[in-house]
Amino acid sequence: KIPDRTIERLITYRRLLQKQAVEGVISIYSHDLATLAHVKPVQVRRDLMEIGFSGSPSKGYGVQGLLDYISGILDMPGGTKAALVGAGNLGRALLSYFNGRSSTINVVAAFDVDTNIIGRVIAGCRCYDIQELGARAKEFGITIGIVTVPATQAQSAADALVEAGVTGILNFAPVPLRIRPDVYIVQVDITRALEKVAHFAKPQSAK
Amino acid sequence: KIPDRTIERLITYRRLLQKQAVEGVISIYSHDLATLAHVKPVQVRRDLMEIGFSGSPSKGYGVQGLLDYISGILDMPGGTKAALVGAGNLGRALLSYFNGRSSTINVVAAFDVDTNIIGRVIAGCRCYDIQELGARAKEFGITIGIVTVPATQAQSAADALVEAGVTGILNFAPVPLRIRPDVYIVQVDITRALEKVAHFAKPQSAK
Ligand SMILES: NC(=O)c1ccc[n+]([C@@H]2O[C@H](COP(=O)([O-])OP(=O)(O)OC[C@H]3O[C@@H](n4cnc5c(N)ncnc54)[C@H](O)[C@@H]3O)[C@@H](O)[C@H]2O)c1
Ligand SMILES: NC(=O)c1ccc[n+]([C@@H]2O[C@H](COP(=O)([O-])OP(=O)(O)OC[C@H]3O[C@@H](n4cnc5c(N)ncnc54)[C@H](O)[C@@H]3O)[C@@H](O)[C@H]2O)c1
Repeated sequence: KIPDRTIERLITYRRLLQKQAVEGVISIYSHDLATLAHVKPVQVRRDLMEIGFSGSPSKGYGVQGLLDYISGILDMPGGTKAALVGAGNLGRALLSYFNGRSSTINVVAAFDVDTNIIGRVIAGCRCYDIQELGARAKEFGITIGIVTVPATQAQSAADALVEAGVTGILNFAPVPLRIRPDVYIVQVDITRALEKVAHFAKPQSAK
Repeated sequence: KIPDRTIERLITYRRLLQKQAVEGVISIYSHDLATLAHVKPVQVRRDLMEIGFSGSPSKGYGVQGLLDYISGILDMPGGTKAALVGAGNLGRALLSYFNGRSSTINVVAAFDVDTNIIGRVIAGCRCYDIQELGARAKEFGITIGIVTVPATQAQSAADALVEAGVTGILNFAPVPLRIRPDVYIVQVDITRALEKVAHFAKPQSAK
């Protein structure tokens, strides 16, 4: 298993390489990729050795080849299908944004308890009753879940996702989830981020 | 200046203490707070010593007293006023959520370039033309900014915020901002979080 930190850097390298490819750059040296990624050149070389990619240091790495290789490590062949639970304000913003944006991760179904939302199609994604999560997860091959329900509902939404067989959860509710250790959780805590900015922006916590 | 990690833990302690206060709990021992916060008890005691709070370990800490003390450290007396730049899908979801939610951080104005959005009031917050950011920042006493514009516009939005005098930025655009070192930046990268979940949810990156 590749460590968490390495995966984060690979995601950064991929995003940078995609930009290089769009700008027509054919090859890139490890020290140039390192500068763009704000890491040391030795870190880039160590990461690429860890994933088994050998470029010729004298000519640099082929941008497209490295890009494809990293995508092979990061992505699931055939793509990843996600369910979004809680099609409220934040959930709908996420659906609009991710609709068709990624070739490997697709939000294929949304789920809610609000009868005004169930049955709607939001940014190309149909919203079902949460009761149907188990059946739809099997039907669509859903393996990850996005939790955008109110804090008080987050644990039950997560439990329903795990029950439906997901192995990864992206949680936006500001509560820690108690989940089986074999399910991978990433927490995005927007409120905490805002509070941190507000604190360090104060004059006396000056630099 | 209190280290970044300590501030993150204080934000966690405050959230937990708020919940305890709501549930009518009067005092709490450091080891109980530590358990809730998923840290070691010695870490809680060290953090509270660092901010100069002395409770009596034998009776525990007074919940309300500790809560008020931590808020005094974290918050700006008189509150923090924020500007949101880019009142699109994500921006509007943030405005709806933070409207009146916090007593110390308030989004007091939004800014956009889209004439269909400028002039609207979204969740109690008026949207102005980005050209007015400087004048309005002075008028409202805005000290932090939230960037929810497209990636290609993020640097110019951040520059406009810094020009208008903000000292902290919460950036949702998936690009690193090049900003003066005395402006504090927190990056929330939803796309990276989703890609990480998708990777670790794969069967073969198994646990
Ligand atoms: N909107 C933001 O900018 C923001 C910021 C910080 C944190 N958050 C967090 O994100 C989450 C969503 O926030 P929001 O602003 O979109 O809230 P919201 O109230 O607009 O949306 C919540 C949605 O979840 C649905 N729901 C409730 N219980 C459910 C259940 N058991 N199963 C399925 N659906 C259920 C509701 O019907 C609603 O559509 C919250 O936990 C909130 O704390 C949001
Ligand atoms: N929506 C999401 O769930 C999501 C997920 C991941 C990342 N993001 C990032 O968040 C940002 C916002 O995403 P969104 O989905 O809300 O996009 P959006 O297109 O819905 O909204 C962007 C808004 O910014 C405004 N704008 C453009 N240039 C501007 C400028 N120079 N000054 C002020 N306003 C300007 C537009 O008029 C629009 O209202 C993007 O950078 C996106 O990459 C969003």
